[in-house]
Order: sequence, then structure tokens, then C-alpha cells
Amino acid sequence: KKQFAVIGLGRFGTSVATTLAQLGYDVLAVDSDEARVEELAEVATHAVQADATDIEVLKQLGIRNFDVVVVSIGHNMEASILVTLILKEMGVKQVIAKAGSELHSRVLKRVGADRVVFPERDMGARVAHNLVASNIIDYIELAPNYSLLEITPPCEMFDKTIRELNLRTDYGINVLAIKRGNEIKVSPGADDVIKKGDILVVVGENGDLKQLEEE
Amino acid sequence: KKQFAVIGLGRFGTSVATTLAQLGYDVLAVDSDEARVEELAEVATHAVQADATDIEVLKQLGIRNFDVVVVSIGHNMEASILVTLILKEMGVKQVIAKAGSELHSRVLKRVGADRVVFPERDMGARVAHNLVASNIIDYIELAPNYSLLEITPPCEMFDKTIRELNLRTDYGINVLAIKRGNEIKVSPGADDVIKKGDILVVVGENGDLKQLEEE
Ligand SMILES: Nc1ncnc2c1ncn2[C@@H]1O[C@H](COP(=O)(O)OP(=O)(O)OP(=O)(O)O)[C@@H](O)[C@H]1O
Ligand SMILES: Nc1ncnc2c1ncn2[C@@H]1O[C@H](COP(=O)(O)OP(=O)(O)OP(=O)(O)O)[C@@H](O)[C@H]1O
Repeated sequence: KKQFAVIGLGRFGTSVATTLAQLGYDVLAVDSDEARVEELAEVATHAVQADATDIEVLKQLGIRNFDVVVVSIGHNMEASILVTLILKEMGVKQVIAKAGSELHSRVLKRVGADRVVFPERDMGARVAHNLVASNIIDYIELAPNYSLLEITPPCEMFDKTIRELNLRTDYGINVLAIKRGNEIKVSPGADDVIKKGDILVVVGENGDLKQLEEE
Repeated sequence: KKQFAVIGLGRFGTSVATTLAQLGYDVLAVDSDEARVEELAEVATHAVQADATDIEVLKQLGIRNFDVVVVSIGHNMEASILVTLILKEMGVKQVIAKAGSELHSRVLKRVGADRVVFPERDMGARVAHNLVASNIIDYIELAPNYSLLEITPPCEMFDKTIRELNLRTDYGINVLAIKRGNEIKVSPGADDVIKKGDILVVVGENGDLKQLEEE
């Protein structure tokens, strides 16, 4: 089973560590701030206060033996870069680093980050897309020109079946699920009816999906 | 056309404002920090330095006339809550607020936030899921227990058709698309073949999806 370490217990790092622990994995959580270490003490396998730019401390923690280390130090760009460099030089197989900007990301890649993530930037784009089309509840770009939307159906769809609406043949749209209240019906059938108040989870090409959007 | 304001130009707020502008909408960008306002000056329709907890300033900006205001003040919980309260009391139709914790989120809802977002928390969960199953490239939870994954297919699927694999009937999994190199085939047919090197975009219940994951 893979062993994980998360360095930097801000909101993102805390969420990574907590989710990994919930999925049943061993997680070493590290932060220079005692209070943040305390918060993860019950959740992580080990929670340690340390300045991660200190090579000696990292050696003592045996960090080179971890399969994956997440460097989620946000505002201190220098520390984020140094820690990433040190980890790769020590031979850690996979280092995932959080970046706050394009420039930060380029430096992280240069010092060996295997992967860079942009939580705030990516979520900002998603929120913006779904603010623009009011009936879009969630928007996720799966590939250039191909997206997943959660939408409230336009009124011309009320009380019609999926077959009647011909969504796949006429619109090129695949209805993955219908959410109604607290229920979710996955892979609905051709005779399922769409009702006012439903939330449809749909996928298709962006041009086709635009037909479902309401201003 | 809707008019948007973004208060708090951290990484998330900047991304929301930038994306809205790219989508062709008018955006008012507000921050108490001059430097951050400067960075958005070319991007936003208007970029203003202001302390958003100051009701007089918000009135001068005509903020009550905006359709949607995003409150993306992160670490200053008090400011984030006060601004949200003020906006709702002034009659702004839709206020989206960024929360840093569950507690923060509950207070925001109490003071009237129409929607609360958790960029770092949600992204942390996504990254954790895809670190755990090495062939998961992206993971998005669409609803409790129902997710979308982008995965590299396990080798037992190579050179078999979707029909042969019986993914929907046997596994309860819906293959939305097959990405091969730069091509993406959306809503593949029953006779489409899965090849080594493909990326499959699949949806289904979490228990069913687990069968596709490789350690
Ligand atoms: N040298 C270091 N060693 C260990 N931890 C560090 C070091 N430098 C910063 N940290 C920790 O990294 C954590 C995250 O940093 P910070 O809060 O600046 O990032 P952030 O991007 O705002 O986080 P998030 O957006 O995920 O909440 C902090 O808890 C901080 O104490
Ligand atoms: N009262 C206020 N009025 C206007 N802007 C404010 C106010 N208080 C804070 N801000 C601004 O909000 C912005 C975002 O806040 P902060 O950087 O603490 O959040 P954050 O959650 O770390 O951001 P992100 O994670 O999106 O980068 C900052 O640029 C800050 O200047």
C-alpha cells in the first residue's frame, strides 16, 4: 500500500491528508505551525511539527521512503520551491506541488515537481462558468470542447420522456443522471420523465450543450 | 447580460474575475490591496481599491445593482462574513461566498450567502482520490456515491469492445468518452474498441468504479 506525506496543512493540504486517511491510507502530515499539526493529530497516522526546508529533519522523518509527497505550502513560494527541490534530490518518487501562479508552477516543474495543481484557479474558472449560465449548477471541462454540466432543464422539457426529447440523436447530449430532491437516478432509461425541479447531469460537446443553457 | 462583481482578488477571486471577463461579461473587481487591484486593471471592466466592509463605499459603487457578487475574501473570516451580510441586506440578488471551513460556511449561509464554495477542500479530495488509484487521472464527485473518473483502462480491457466488456450491464459503468492521443470520441458505440494508451471517461456508482482502479 502506498505511503503518503503531506507537507503544509492549509485548507488544501488538510483536505488531501484527511481524504487519504478516510480512504484507509497511512499519511504523515507535516507543518511548521504547531496548531495546524494539532488539528491533524487525530486524523493523520503521524502529525509532525517541522520546518520542511530543513534537510536534516526530512531525513529523520525518512521522507525519501514515501511513495508520494504533496507539497501544499501556499504563500511562501520560496519554501514551496525549496521543499520540492529537496524531496526530488532525496529521491522521492512522486512529488505533487500546489502552485499559486503560472510562474510559480514553472519553477516547481523546473525543480522536479512531477505534477502541479492549481486548486483556486481551477475552481475559480468552474464557478465563473456556472455563474454565467444560470441554470448550470456545475460545469466541468472534460476535454477541449467536451463538458459535463449539471443543469435545471428548460421548461420545454417538462413532463417529457428522454425518448420523446431525442436528446442523444437530436442534440448529441447524454443524460447521465436525474437528480430529484435527495434522490439520484443514474443512467436513466428512455422512458424516464423529466420534471420541473429536476437537476440533469449531462455530457456532450460544448456547442450542443449551449442549446440547454438559459440566461 | 448579467453584471458581476468580485470582492477579494486572491487566487480564486482573480480566476473568477478573469474567466468572466474572458467569457465576455462586465466585471467589477474590488480589493483593499492596491497591488491586487492593479493586477486586474487590464482584465476587469473596473478595478477598484476599497475596504468592502465599508457600506458607504459599496453604495457609491452601486453594488446593489449587480446581479451576482462573489465574495472571495479568504483568511479574514470576519470581513468575509460582514461583506456577505451587507450585500444581502442591500438587496444583491445572488451572493456566492468562498469558505475556508465548515464553520465559516455555516455562518455565511446564516448571513444570507446564496451559495458557498470550497475550492481548496474540493480540489484536495480530488487530488487525494487520484493519488490513491494510480490509473485515475481525474476524479469528480457528482453526487454522494456517484462519480466521474478519467482512467487508464486496466490491461484486461485492451483490444476488447465496449459490448464485449459489458461495462454497463456487468459493471454499472457508463463510458462517456474515449480519449486517444489528441482525439476524443464522445458517447462511444458498443463496437468501439478500448486500446492500451487510451483514457476512458467513465461515470457510475463509487462501488462499481472501484473495480476499475489499479494500485
Ligand atoms: N517551511 C515550511 N515547513 C512546513 N510547513 C510550512 C512551511 N512554510 C509554510 N508552511 C505551512 O504551509 C501551510 C500552507 O501555507 P499557506 O497557508 O500559506 O498556504 P495557502 O495556499 O493559503 O493554503 P490553502 O489555500 O491550502 O489554505 C501553512 O499551514 C504553513 O504553516
Ligand atoms: N475588507 C476587505 N475588502 C476588500 N478586500 C479584502 C478585504 N479583506 C481582505 N480582502 C482581500 O481579499 C483577498 C483574498 O484574501 P486572502 O488572500 O486572505 O484569501 P485566500 O483565501 O488565501 O485567497 P486565495 O486562496 O483565493 O488565493 C486579498 O487580496 C485581500 O486583500
